[in-house]
Amino acid sequence: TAEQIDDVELRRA
Amino acid sequence: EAITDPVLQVGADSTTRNLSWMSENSGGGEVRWAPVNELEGGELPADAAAAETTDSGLATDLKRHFNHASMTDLEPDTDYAYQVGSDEDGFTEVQQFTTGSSGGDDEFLVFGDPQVGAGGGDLGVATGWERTLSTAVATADDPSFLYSLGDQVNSAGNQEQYAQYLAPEATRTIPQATTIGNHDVSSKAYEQHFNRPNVSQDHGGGGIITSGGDYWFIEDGVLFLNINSNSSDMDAHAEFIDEVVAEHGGQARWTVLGFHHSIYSTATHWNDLDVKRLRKAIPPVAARNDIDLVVSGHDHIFNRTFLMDGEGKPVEGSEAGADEAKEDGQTLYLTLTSSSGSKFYDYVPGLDWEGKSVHNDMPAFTRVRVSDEALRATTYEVP
Repeated sequence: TAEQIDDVELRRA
Repeated sequence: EAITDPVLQVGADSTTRNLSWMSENSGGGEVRWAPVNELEGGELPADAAAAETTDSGLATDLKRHFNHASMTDLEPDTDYAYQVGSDEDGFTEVQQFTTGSSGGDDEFLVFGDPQVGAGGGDLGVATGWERTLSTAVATADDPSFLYSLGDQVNSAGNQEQYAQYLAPEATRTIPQATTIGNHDVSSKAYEQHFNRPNVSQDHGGGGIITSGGDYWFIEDGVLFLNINSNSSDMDAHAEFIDEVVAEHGGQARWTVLGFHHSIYSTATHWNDLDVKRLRKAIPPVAARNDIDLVVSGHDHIFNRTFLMDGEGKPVEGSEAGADEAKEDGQTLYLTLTSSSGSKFYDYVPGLDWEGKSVHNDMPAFTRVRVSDEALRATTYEVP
């Protein structure tokens, strides 16, 4: 089972 | 088996898929393909599309022969079937893959250092790679391709390690792209096993018995630049990136750069001479080409930076939170840890660029979801 360790959403300002 | 090590790979764009395989005999190699709905009793129809090899020759083991070929003019959102081989050697069993959407929401999976063969006990490492890969495929929603960031194998010319790296079923059913790591470079086996699109003849090249070559492709509406960071000619890498972005950046909604040696890691290699050279050269090139995301491996630890500027400094106010809003010329860097668990390196705290590190010696992978609005990178460990 995979466990989330990071999450980032990169957008344009 | 007369045909071994078949690998489905990305092409120059989503209308093309590249293939490579090893064969017992030389010459006459081809790939045959057709939409799945044209299969006849599970077999390709007589009038299936076919393409001869674009490159072939004696393999580095001096026994087998390597073969490269491409399927072209593929339609989006379509299930295809294919097989590779030759009249003399016979053909592989029919395999299937699906092409992605055209400009919608997409995703791809990224892996650091499988390095099959490292850490003692080939079997355990190969099993770890297979487990992470299959877990990642199950976690993602129809990933368009797999992206391995170098050191696929521990010993560059070791064909058993290549066979183990390539053994998982996903190798034949989901296209992959690879990066050349320091453990892959010292043999032509890398160039033979992988059929990369748009390989530059003038940038990042290998030698007579070493592999290399900067290359690029467009997938998921993203321009992917991939450089051979074993090559220390930084001016050549910069020229490659400048030229490809100038020619093709307008065809993509995001730009991603991949290379093996992370310049912003938080582990042992951060202060190596080759890494320091890259850390000086890459940031200004990334900034002037507005590269959005850089993905690397090499240091067997996971981290991400703050948004970084063209001088290699963290952008003021960047918090390394769940949302990062970038101005033109700002870049986020991810360092991926081992995807097989074959080895891990010690955490080095306190480096300027560290936004977040995870250093608990677990294999991991990163899932990148792509839309017009965002690149979302979600990283999972596989205990």
